[in-house]
Amino acid sequence: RHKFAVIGLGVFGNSIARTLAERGAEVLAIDNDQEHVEAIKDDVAYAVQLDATDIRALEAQNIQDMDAVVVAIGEDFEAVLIAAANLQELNIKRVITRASNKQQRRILEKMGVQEVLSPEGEVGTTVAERLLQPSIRTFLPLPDNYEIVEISTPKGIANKSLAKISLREKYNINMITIKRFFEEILDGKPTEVEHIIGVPKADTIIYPTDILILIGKKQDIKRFIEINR
Amino acid sequence: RHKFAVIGLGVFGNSIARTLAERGAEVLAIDNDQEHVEAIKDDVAYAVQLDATDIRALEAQNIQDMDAVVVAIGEDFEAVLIAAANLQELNIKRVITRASNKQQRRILEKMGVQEVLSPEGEVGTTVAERLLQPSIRTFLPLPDNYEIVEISTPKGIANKSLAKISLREKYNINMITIKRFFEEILDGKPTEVEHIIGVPKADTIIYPTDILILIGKKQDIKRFIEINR
Ligand SMILES: Nc1ncnc2c1ncn2[C@@H]1O[C@H](COP(=O)(O)OP(=O)(O)OP(=O)(O)O)[C@@H](O)[C@H]1O
Ligand SMILES: Nc1ncnc2c1ncn2[C@@H]1O[C@H](COP(=O)(O)OP(=O)(O)OP(=O)(O)O)[C@@H](O)[C@H]1O
Repeated sequence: RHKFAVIGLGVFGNSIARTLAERGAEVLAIDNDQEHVEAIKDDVAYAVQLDATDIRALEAQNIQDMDAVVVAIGEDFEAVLIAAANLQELNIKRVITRASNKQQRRILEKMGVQEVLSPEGEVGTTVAERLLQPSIRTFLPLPDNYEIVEISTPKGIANKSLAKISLREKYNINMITIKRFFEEILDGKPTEVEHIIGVPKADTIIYPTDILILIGKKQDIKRFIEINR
Repeated sequence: RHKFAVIGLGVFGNSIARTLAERGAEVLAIDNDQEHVEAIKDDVAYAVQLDATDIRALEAQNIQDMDAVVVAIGEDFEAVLIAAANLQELNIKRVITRASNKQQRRILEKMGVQEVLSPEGEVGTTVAERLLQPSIRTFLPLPDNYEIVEISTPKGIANKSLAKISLREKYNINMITIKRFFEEILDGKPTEVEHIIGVPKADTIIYPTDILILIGKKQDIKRFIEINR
């Protein structure tokens, strides 16, 4: 069973600790603020109040036995650095820290911390992409300007068959799969439930409410969306 | 040309404003802290100090002309709510707000704000997934327990051909594409550059350093990784 420690129980640390615990991992949640410890103690294996800049306090919790430790402290960057240094001194197998900007990231990398996260920065970039291209609901960037995207069905191709739309011949795009809503009875009430419709075929008709999962070059996907707006 | 306003220039708001500006959008960056306005003013079209809870101040900036406005204020939730209410009163086409937790999200949705983001929460869940399954570098969740994943090549299949690995027959997984490093000369120096290797074929050999992009059910992908650890 995986053992993880999360240091810092703000919004970020809390969501990591809770998600890990929900998925069955053994979680040690740490914060120097007793209220944050209290708020999580029923949902994780162990919740402890301690100051992560105190290496003895960390050692007393057997933090060396952890598979990985996340330092999710936010505002106090000095505390992030000292906590990271303590964890390295205790030979923790895997240390993941938070950074608010490029300078902080640079310092952590120089210290040898290889996994650095900037939650607000990463989501900020994704949000900007979604603002610029609202029909792209999510995307996975790939090399050579390729990307996998999840897009709402452009109006111009709704109710047409895949053969008629000719993604590959006209746009050089490949369809991976389609997400579609089906009305089902859940708890006695009709509910819209989303499903994957398996391997799409030439005669598959695209509904206006479908979500298409595609792979292609950024500019080809952009062109496909704009031509069919 | 797209016009966006970003209210609140903490780490989150800053990365949204800067990414939008880098991609050519016209950005109005707003904060009630003059230092934050100063720090960004050379990188966006307009940077203005004002209090977003003051509807007259927002109106004076012609914020009604924006395609979308993002409220990226963090700690002060009351300010987020008042700013959102102001933007709705000014009939802004698209309002995106930040929320720190489920209760805040619920209140914003009850107000009719349809796009609510929790950057720390979203990344927290992704981080937890990456801790639980370290060979999964990134993933796109889909309905019916399917997912698209980016994984490092499991040792057990390195240097084998796709035909020999038989992803579909043995594991019910489909390969979307492969990311591979190639040595190229950049600025006169040999550099590892990552490329997509197009449509993988039956005789394609998988290198130990390849990154595989796959689609399949979560449990089948987990089994594939564990059998070939
Ligand atoms: N030295 C320390 N030892 C242990 N916990 C700490 C230490 N310093 C700060 N923390 C805790 O880290 C948590 C997160 O830090 P903080 O609230 O400063 O960041 P934040 O940016 O608001 O976080 P988030 O964005 O995750 O809500 C807080 O609960 C705080 O009590
Ligand atoms: N009423 C307001 N009008 C305009 N800007 C505001 C208002 N209230 C707060 N802000 C600004 O919003 C920005 C982000 O808020 P804050 O620093 O409280 O959140 P944060 O959680 O630290 O943000 P981040 O995680 O993005 O760094 C700050 O720069 C702050 O000056």
